Amino acid sequence: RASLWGRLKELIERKPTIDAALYGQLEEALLSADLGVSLVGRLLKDIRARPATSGGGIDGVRTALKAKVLEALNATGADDAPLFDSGATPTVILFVGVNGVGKTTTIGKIAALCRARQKSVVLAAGDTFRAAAVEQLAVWAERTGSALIRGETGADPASVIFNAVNHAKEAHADIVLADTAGRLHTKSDLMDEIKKVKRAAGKARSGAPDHTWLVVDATTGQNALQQAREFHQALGLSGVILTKLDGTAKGGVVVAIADAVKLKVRFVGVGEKPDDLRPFVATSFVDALFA
Amino acid sequence: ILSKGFNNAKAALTGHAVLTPQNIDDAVREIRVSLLEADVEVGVSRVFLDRVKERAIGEVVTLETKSGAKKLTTTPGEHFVLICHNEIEKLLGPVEEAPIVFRRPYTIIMMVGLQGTGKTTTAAKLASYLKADGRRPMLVAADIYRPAAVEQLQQLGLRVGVPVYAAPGLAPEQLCQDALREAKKKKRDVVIFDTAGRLAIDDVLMTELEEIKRRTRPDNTFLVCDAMAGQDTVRTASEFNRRLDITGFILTKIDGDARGGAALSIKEVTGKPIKFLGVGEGLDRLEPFRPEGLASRILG
Ligand SMILES: Nc1nc2c(ncn2[C@@H]2O[C@H](COP(=O)(O)OP(=O)(O)OP(=O)(O)O)[C@@H](O)[C@H]2O)c(=O)[nH]1
Ligand SMILES: Nc1nc2c(ncn2[C@@H]2O[C@H](COP(=O)(O)OP(=O)(O)OP(=O)(O)O)[C@@H](O)[C@H]2O)c(=O)[nH]1
Ligand SMILES: [Mg+2]
Ligand SMILES: [Mg+2]
Repeated sequence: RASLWGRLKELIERKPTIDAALYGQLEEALLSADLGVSLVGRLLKDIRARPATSGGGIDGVRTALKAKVLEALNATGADDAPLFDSGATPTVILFVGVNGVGKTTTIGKIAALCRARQKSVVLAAGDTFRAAAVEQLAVWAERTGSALIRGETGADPASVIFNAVNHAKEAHADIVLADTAGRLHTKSDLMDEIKKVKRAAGKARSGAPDHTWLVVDATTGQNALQQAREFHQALGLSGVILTKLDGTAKGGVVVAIADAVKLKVRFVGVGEKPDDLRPFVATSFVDALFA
Repeated sequence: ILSKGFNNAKAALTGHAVLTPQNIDDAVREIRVSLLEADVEVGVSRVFLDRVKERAIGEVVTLETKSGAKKLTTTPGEHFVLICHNEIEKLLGPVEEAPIVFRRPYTIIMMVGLQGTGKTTTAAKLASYLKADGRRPMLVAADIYRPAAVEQLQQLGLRVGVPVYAAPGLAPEQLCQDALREAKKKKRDVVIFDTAGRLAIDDVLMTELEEIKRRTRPDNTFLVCDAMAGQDTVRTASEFNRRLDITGFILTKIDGDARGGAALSIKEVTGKPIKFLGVGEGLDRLEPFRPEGLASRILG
């Protein structure tokens, strides 16, 4: 089944002038990638406002659009502190996000990445709520040769993170990856809890966590923008992890997130295995968006 | 609470005594924004709004011909919004008398869907719901891939007080077949297969589901979808439907603030009914579907 851009290309080839109908098609293609109606409206408005001399026909429009999307993705947010050797030990990374997006699996993948660089890893089982959450993380600990720090079922997640960071300090471990329970940003008690978890990391080691990453599912629509806003306001995020990009969803909502909340994507998840993780490369992402 | 789109639509029609093809266009444009913000798929929004427009214009015509005998009781803006609301409810409904097909000596429910949508949790919720309804459900741990998936279902089964069938080392299609033998033995009358999350484009895993279906002939195949799903949902839902002929779908995480437009898209494209809504993580957080609430939410 031809991609939307593929069909668009056919249309364009039959009709080399840029008209309202063509812009309508461009709008639909961008909307289908979850960029969101207000961002798409702005991008197309900027493109139409280009001087007539910028020419290039439809390819020119496409190139200009890609450049605009790339601009939105790059022009924002500080570059994250380096993953390794950022000075403080252990490096502490907090993973947050709504239910089912891939936090636990992503931690497993990041652990594998660290272990491949001969770094010692401590996993903090901060999801003390969901059935078999700790057992799930335990499998990843075993798979990657990482230590696991857990608490009692129903224990205070902040105490688990606190203990994990302290353990990592004592063991001179390089990195602590803190898993947390999935939570909807609309639940104020759960948002209070995650703030407490973050503070606990800072109590165990001053300045921790070094990274607080929001995990976002590529199949999510406009709600991801709201998730980013709420979690950022509550915690101060330092980046986004986009998962499930191996599916057919394009994850375009991260462009809206970069544009509105000024947060960059650090890694993308492309499958369920330990090595299914890639650093985010904005140009490849934009190429895939316009494929 | 009406979204900006709705208020703009009403505003577009303020000062007009009657809906005309011209002023309807402006209102339609505003509603389109609202639907897209709600994650209704682009093509589905277009088809839906064409239908609304046709009806609105049609109603204008009937009002005009009866204008001697009839008086408008609402403003054209309110009338238009009412048409939209009504059309969405019509599309999302009708509500079924019995969301689950029951059969003797047991009925089978197969849960399918993308990764992380809430299949395992919803399987347990269904077991809890059926048990409260006087039935004897059994859960089947057919996800042999995800770390601790079997443990997750076993823990939930304990919590609900429902047996969980697990068989380490068996392929899912064999495991599900064996589960039916176990159900007969234990006189369980509802068997719920919890399957692994998978991509609709994963041919090997989609074939696995087809094989489970071929061997066990489930009476109910529920596609479990996340309420926050975006534009691509249509593609995955139609593929699951094409390969498995789903009997309905369940929308989860409705307790968040996602508008849930994916539900409209899935319904429009597959024609299959919405069966239940997942409204929380607790095992009692499952509701049979009612269109009115979701319609208002999608419209914003
Ligand atoms: N295809 C694919 N599946 C993924 C990816 N990342 C995670 N998953 C799957 O998504 C499902 C949910 O992953 P989890 O890691 O349990 O998600 P979570 O955010 O920890 O979930 P909760 O803790 O319940 O909120 C699992 O089936 C994972 O295998 C990815 O990049 N691609
Ligand atoms: N808030 C909320 N959370 C839900 C709901 N349904 C499921 N969840 C949560 O969503 C997450 C994923 O649920 P699972 O049941 O593990 O999802 P799954 O589809 O079985 O995942 P895979 O087997 O990996 O594909 C868990 O954290 C659940 O508690 C719901 O209706 N509301
Ligand atoms: Mg988890
Ligand atoms: Mg599951």
